[in-house]
Amino acid sequence: VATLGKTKLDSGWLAARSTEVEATGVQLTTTMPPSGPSLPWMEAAVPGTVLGTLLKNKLIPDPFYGLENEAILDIADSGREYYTFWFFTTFEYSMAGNQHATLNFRAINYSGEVYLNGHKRILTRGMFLRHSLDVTDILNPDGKNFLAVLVYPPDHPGTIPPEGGQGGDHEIGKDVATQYVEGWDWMTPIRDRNTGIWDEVSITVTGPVRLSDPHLVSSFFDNYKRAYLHTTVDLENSSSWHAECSLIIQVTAGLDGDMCLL
Amino acid sequence: EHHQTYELSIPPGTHIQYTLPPLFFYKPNLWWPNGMGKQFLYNVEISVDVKGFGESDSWDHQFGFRKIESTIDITTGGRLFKVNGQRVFIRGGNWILSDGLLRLSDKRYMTDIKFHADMNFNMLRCWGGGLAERPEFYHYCDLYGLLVWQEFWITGDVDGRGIPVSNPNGPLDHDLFLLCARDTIKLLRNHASLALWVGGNEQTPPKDINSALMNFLKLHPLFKSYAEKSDLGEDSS
Repeated sequence: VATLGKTKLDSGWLAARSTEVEATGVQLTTTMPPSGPSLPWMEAAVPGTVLGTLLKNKLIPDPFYGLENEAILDIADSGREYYTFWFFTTFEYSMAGNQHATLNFRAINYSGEVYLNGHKRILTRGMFLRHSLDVTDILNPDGKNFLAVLVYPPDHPGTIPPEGGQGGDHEIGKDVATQYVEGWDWMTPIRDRNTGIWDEVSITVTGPVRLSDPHLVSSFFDNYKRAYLHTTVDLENSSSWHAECSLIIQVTAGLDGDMCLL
Repeated sequence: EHHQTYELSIPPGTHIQYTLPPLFFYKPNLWWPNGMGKQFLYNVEISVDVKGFGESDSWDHQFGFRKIESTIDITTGGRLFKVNGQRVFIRGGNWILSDGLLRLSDKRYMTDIKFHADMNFNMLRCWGGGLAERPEFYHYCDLYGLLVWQEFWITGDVDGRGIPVSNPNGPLDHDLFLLCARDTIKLLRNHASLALWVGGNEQTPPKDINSALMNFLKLHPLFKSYAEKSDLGEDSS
């Protein structure tokens, strides 16, 4: 039975250019999963970018040495499909009766389709957006799960004028994404525009009630002699019954080693 | 007194927001920027137990008690910062991101940020054309006392400047921008080092985005009314 809490999915990922994969997302996560890092699949950098994955596999020169960035195909010349990649991994999880599981992406650039055991979910656009998918009902009961994510580059990757210039042709600004990737005075253009699953991926297992987005604020009185800690928290009851809950808050100050002051 | 339990009942299939009664602290150890004192952090743990199930979920965070104020000086036009009532001479650096391929490991953040603290900096400004930085970045800024000036994603690419002239009205999808902004605020808002949110690089965002951002970043109304009801003399920012 899965223990409560978060498990990062940060190893064992594979990646492949989407144009070189014939299987669909449903097939990849049911009957035709990749067998390992053999062409077109390669070991992936997750979290990371497509360029990071290509560099990890020595398929591009390191863009930060000399003029080697010039040898990497820019998305404006290659088209978006060239940097549209599949990412794939497997993980094991078996759930108990009242447990709930969410699959979390802390940030994807720029949009994606998620397939888990043959079930499809579409992710909203936006580089700076967390995604949390309830996957309780689609985890495999025998514990082995197949996860594939098709990641699309920004909608407007833009082009870099031959003479250079800050922000290229500014097309990237039409999206909600980093803008330095079109090149500025201190930075050459990033050829894939930082496409990828660029931040943490995790599975969270909870009971029927889930906490999210606590907010902590302090206020002070009498020249900082008296202070108050104000807290709000979101609670979601995913069960089909009234949940009688105890909400507990505890504030401790570390003293030494395992000792703390309560 | 810093361990409290509250009973509540949540209907099936619902999402609620619960405000806990404030916890009182007498002379808490304060969090200070680099060079002004210790970066004292308390561990805040919140958990929820469900009758018939046991612990259902938990969360914890290292929280620093500090009060950060900033105003524009009318004589110089510069921004003045105070932390815990003390004026701070800002020694800041411009931050875009740690690595262009976004290899943002915990170790790398720790090394980069400690390096800035060792240089005697006390502020990092996260430029709007770079990243809304990650919780690991903020964690180390909390630990090493680097105040953070975090900008949203408006630069010369989306304000009508540049050659060729960029779209003057921000990104195409304002609702998407605001969705991402709201989520980013929720991701980062509890960090002691977070000192200032700024709409964009060297200008204000389009009107609708700017006013929505200002609205998102208002103090929680219950906190405000609590402060107003108090007759304890001093305000609480």
